Amino acid sequence: ILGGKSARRGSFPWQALTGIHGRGGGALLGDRWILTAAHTIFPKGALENNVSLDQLAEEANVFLGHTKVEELHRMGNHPVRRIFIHPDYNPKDEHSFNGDIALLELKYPVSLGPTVLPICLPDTTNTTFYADGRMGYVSGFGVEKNFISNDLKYVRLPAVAREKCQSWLDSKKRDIPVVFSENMFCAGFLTVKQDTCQGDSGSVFTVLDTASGRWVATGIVSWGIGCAEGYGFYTKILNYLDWIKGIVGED
Amino acid sequence: SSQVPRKLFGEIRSPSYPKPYPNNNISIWDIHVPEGYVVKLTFRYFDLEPSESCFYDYVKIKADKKNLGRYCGRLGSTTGNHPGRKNFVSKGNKMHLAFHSDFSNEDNGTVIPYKGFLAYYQAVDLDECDPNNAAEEDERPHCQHFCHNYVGGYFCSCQAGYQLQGDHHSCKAQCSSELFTEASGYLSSPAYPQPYPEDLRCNYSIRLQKGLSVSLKFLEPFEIDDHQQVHCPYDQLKIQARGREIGEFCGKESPGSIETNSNEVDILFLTDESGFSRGWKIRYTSEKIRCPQPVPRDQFTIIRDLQPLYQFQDYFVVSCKTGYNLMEGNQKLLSFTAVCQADGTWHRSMPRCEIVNCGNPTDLTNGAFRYVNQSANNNYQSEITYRCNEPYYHIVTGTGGDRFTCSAEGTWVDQDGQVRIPACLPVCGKPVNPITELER
Repeated sequence: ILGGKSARRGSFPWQALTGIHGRGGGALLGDRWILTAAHTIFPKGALENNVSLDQLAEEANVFLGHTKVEELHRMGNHPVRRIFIHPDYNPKDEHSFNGDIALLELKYPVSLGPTVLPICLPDTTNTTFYADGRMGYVSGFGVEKNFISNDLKYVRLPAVAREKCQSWLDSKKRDIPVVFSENMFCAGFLTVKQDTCQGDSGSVFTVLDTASGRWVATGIVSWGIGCAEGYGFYTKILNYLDWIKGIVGED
Repeated sequence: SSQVPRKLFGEIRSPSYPKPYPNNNISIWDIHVPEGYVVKLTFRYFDLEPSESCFYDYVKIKADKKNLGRYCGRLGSTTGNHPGRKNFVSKGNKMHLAFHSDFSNEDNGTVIPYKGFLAYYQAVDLDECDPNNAAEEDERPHCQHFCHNYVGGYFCSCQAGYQLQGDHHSCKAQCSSELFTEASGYLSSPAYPQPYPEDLRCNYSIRLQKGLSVSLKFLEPFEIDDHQQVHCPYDQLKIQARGREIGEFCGKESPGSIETNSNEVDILFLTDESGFSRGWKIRYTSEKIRCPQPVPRDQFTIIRDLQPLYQFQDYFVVSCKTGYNLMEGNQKLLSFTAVCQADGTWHRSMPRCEIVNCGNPTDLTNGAFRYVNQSANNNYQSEITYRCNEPYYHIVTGTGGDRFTCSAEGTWVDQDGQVRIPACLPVCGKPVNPITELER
């Protein structure tokens, strides 16, 4: 997290620290599911993507319940029973992060408390969460000023209108085009140095639903061109509710 | 003198008959018929010299050591003693006939030819049973109880309950193995209400089918030899039921009614060598043996259709009030029936009813329950409510709510009778320290 602040314990109780292919983040759903980005499990262009999901589940590390990495490690790993990767995600396609969403089922349900609580999912009818300028918060254990963070940080970012995202993307004139699909949204600033970065992938973009008073996950940290050099791109959770509910159930 | 052979009939003639009999003749005939008969003699023809008191010629008849007469003369003679058609009957089976003729039969110098006599005898059956036919006055009756005459003899028999003894005359009470198998009846001492015989060893056995109980009722009069100081030293009436002595009785006071509670009863009556008591008589009846009235062990026990009386083969069914289990020892029963046995006991003891216990309520993951009622136990009708560990979980119940009651079936159920407990689901999006921006 660039340009952010240190999170207090209990402010982002859904935040998970993952260690599958390097550091990543995730969010607790219910009491036994971790929502994260698919590419934290199957990185784009990685050679060892032939490993089975069962194997990866066996080896995955998931930590919950603290804002300090060291404390998280001390508190112990939450074993993973199964991994579900969205079928649209293609690790071999380095141009597209479409379908960059995954679910980890923990072997044992976690006991909820002040420092471990789930995030809500958005209502299927509510699209205002993605309106231009809608403020949200992202937390993560990712890189901050070129150093990977040992504490949970958070930053407040506005969602950005699709046209702006596309327009900015088009202006970057990259040699390798990157797809901005409808299953994504972008957020952040063009000039303010506040953004998410490597190591934050899988963490969730959350907004406060003032009607219900609940924090809702609207996006998953997915990709960007550098860090704090423009907008960041997030998987649009609203488009994947059916897939999520199909796996975790209606609870 | 001649012994007349034992024939059933015969003829006796004076010497030379029908020619005149000789003078100075004594002829004797001893008529002997078989035992069981008497002799009946009749003169068909009688013509002897008549004389005063038959001094000269005569026929003398004797039987049973008695003279039956001295006869002489001829029909129409003014002196003498003509037998005519008289039947001479002995009491025994012998008759003695003696003929005597003197030295002449002259009457005023004229010899009168007297022809003598012709007599017939026959054996006539003696009715030994007729006391008038006793040979001697002090002769005892031929039979002690019943006499039955037949031609040439007789035999004796006895009253019911008596046995003819070896002398074929006397009767002794037969009561050593009397068996009674009817549902009711009478039994008494021999000859009741006449004095009972001496030296009795009577044994009356009542044997009925299992499950019946014999009741004895003594009738009046009741009289058994006794002693004022010593209990029943002479004669005793003992009553036993199934080998167990119920009592020993004597005296003049009736024992009244006795309930034996047994289907096997023995009555022993022992008498000594003397006494003049009238004895006893019992009417016995039987009914199905009774079992004790069933009584519930507690206030939760229900005896279905309780009857005022329970007898052999009757049964009763027990259940419990709602919320209570039938228990026999440590075993829970689905039902209970007890049958009255042949010995008057129930084949099972009364069970008890224990309050249903639902056991500990199911623990609620991420929640807890608490008892609503003060007693805080798991018994029937106890109540609990579930709640979740708020604010991190919220409770999701069925339509029956979060209150559960211990049911009569032994399960915790909600208001709709469902056993499924609520669930505690995570509360999302409610951090305890939400981000609040101060700087603007």
